[in-house]
Amino acid sequence: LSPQESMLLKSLGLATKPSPRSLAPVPPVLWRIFQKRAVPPPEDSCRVEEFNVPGNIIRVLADQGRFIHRGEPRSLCLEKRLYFNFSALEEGEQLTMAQLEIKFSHNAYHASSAGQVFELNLYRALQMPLRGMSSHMYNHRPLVAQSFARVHKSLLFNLTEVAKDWRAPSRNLGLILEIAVDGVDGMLASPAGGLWNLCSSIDAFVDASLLVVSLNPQQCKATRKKR
Amino acid sequence: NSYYTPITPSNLCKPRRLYISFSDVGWENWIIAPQGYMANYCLGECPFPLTAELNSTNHAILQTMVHSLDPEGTPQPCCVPVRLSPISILYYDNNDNVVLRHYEDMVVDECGC
Repeated sequence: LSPQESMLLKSLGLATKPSPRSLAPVPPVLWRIFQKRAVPPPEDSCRVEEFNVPGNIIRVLADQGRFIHRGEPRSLCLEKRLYFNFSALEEGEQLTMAQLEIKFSHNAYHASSAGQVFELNLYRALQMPLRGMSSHMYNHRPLVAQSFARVHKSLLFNLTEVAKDWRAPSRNLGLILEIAVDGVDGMLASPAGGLWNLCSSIDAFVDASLLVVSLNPQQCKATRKKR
Repeated sequence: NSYYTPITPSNLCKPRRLYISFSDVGWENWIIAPQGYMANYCLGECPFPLTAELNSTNHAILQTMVHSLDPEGTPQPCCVPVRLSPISILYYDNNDNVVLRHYEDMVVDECGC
């Protein structure tokens, strides 16, 4: 890099010039905020009005965890480790909000599971997965426990306090996501014979991502001056 | 791209157009948007007497007076940005995350002495 380019990157708070390997689509929420801020620029660019929190950096971190295939109990439609790489957050940045989004490809209300209720649980993982091990130790007291009857396109969970813990790499062990059919076996005999797969709605699961808002006080001097 | 097209033909202290093109600095593969932006810069004279539209400080008024009396000894006041705007940049970081970042004081809106 030329000295000028290094200086310019540094002034933008970037230690190096990013060299992305894959160009993920821009999350709609970021594109909307970006467009809204283009004209006129916000009074305070160190606050994210859309979430009403301080912040001048908004990142959408892709989930890097894997599916867990245990097969038991059959009422468990989906079990997945969620892991978000927090190394992108720079030292001195203050995390002010973290919102987990679980996306499905469409709103699904599967006729065969009419009235069927799903149970979603999020657990704090207690260890990183070891190669070849299928057991995933996790804290059995769920961080989130929610039931829903209709698979919405997107489910949002506020994980700000949990995510603050993840700033320390040794504490960033991720989460375990479980979605189960509430209280029954996942496969029921249909009146016409054969099996109803009550979990089929969950097949619409697409991915999980974490929207993280943080504030870099160094780049928000004006705010500091105001304060 | 730096080119000199004064907004009003005058050598008084005013914003001058400066467009920063991110592809010019070879950043187009990691910056998603914008492709560039109008940063502008300040250029021009701060002559005696300073008129109101030159956004001058009291000290600048004093300095132009001294300059008019002793041009060799005391320079004119500087023409500097007095009102700036932020910009937002959408980009990919090294972990392929999409980042929206806001930067304060990136566009010169007004200049003053």
